[in-house]
Amino acid sequence: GIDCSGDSRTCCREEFFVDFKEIGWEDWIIQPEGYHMNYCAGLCPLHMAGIPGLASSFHTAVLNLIKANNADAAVDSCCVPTQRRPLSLLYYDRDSNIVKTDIPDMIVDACGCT
Amino acid sequence: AAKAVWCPACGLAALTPTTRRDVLVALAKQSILSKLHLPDRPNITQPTSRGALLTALRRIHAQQPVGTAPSPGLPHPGVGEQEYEILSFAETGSSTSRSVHLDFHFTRELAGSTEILQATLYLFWAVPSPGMHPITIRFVHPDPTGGTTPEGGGETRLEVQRDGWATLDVGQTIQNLFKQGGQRLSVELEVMEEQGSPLLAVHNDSHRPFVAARARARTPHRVQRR
Repeated sequence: GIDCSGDSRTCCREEFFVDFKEIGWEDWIIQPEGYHMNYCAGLCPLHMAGIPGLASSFHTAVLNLIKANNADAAVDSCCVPTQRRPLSLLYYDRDSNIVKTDIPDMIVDACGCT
Repeated sequence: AAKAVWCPACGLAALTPTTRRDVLVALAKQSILSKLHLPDRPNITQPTSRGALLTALRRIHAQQPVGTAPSPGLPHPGVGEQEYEILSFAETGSSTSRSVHLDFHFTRELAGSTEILQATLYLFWAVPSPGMHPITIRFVHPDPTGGTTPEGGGETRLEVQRDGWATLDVGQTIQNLFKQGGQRLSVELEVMEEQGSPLLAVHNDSHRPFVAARARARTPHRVQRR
């Protein structure tokens, strides 16, 4: 995946950090101090469909076949997360118990065109 | 609009930086709360003291050193299955010279949507004289009228020999409690003799009794191959 830079217009990963102290959540979330959420932004021209990240996927192959065989069925390519990882949280629940869990697929690590 | 259907993030580019930030923060909040099955952020009125938390974490790590495999027989989490580790500290109820009452509260979200993989009750005892000291432990389930039924949760015996932490497996007890829709585990500890009996440390913050549990989000349609 590509990280967004100042003049980049094609599909890339934009970093976005939510500071738990800034949103007033530091009293119930013990760790970490914030959430590296990140998101995908940018353009996906048709010729970029399926790259990077999803080039070898079954879905990409099917979409490319549909596009090649039937122009009417062609869909726009879209900039989406292609790689994500869990967010580990240590927090107080409503009964002041301490809970640790890994929430799957919360942090966007890489983006690509569908 | 047609493009936005396909690309959820496309609309963000059209927003001003301040609005975009507000939208993303709101999305982050909503996402965390929904994944934790919380309707709203918890309001913490009585946070656990740092001393109690550190002691509990040290105890758990002392029993399960870093790098050790999970206990035999414990199922491994599958792909996408969310696991929870829960530390619940006791609230002390009525006590006499021979008995102590402890309460552990679990949230409705956890009790209703998770299955217990493992749970251990940790108790710190101070023993005044050497030898074996038997202790009776009763698990009491609340009944619908608000009272308690000692028969509901079972009874077990613990032998305390020296000062320090004693542990007891309470996995099945908590699982049964959750199955019955309960959220509160009540424990009654009774010593046999009044003189020379071990004392349970309940008021010392770093020796506060606690339950350490591992739970897994219950999947509604799990298929098992026989």
